[in-house]
Amino acid sequence: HESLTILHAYLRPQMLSSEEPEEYVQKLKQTVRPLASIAISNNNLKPKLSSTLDENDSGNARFVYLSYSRTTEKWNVIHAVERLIFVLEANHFHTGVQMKNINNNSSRESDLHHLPKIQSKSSSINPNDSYLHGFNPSITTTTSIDTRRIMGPGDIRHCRVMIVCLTPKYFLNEHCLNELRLCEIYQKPILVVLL
Amino acid sequence: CIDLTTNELFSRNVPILLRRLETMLG
Repeated sequence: HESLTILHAYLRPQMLSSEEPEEYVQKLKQTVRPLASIAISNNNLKPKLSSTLDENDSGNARFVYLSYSRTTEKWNVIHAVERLIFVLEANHFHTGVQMKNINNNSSRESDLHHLPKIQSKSSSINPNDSYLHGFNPSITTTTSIDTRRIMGPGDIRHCRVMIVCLTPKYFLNEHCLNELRLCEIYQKPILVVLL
Repeated sequence: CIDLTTNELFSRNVPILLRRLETMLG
């Protein structure tokens, strides 16, 4: 009924014909009837997001897919993405990038040994920020001991949320468009961040 | 749309991003 009201409010001013309002409304009802039946049938279905899967698979319950530019940018987007991945992982979101420590030491200090090197213009980050969980951008580190599984578009169906790391160049990229389409197909919510 | 284009914005806005994620994941 709300949809009908919206349609009516939107379409009525654009009508050029001199139809009687009642006739017009009846036609509109006929038009939206298929939509109503779709809505009813969808309500009878189980949740179609991957949440059904996720409930049985704790690995996917907090899986966040990151869509970002793999092509050459004016600056190194990968560093910013790695920084974002680190924060997400530190806050118990899964990005598919597994950072394993050779020393098998779970202390925060040891985490500093495998942090990605951040190339930043300024060091205005406060390392005491709670969400950083020990992240210190001033430390120069290597990623050579990381064990990483690179996520691809095929993983989008398993994620709970997709974060699109937009840059002006990536916004125009076919890769970005494809991943947004997949996200739409699998009905995944999207968060957009600007890098 | 969350702006993370500078270190300062990153520090300020990442907590917002995390909160939104938590909300979306319920």
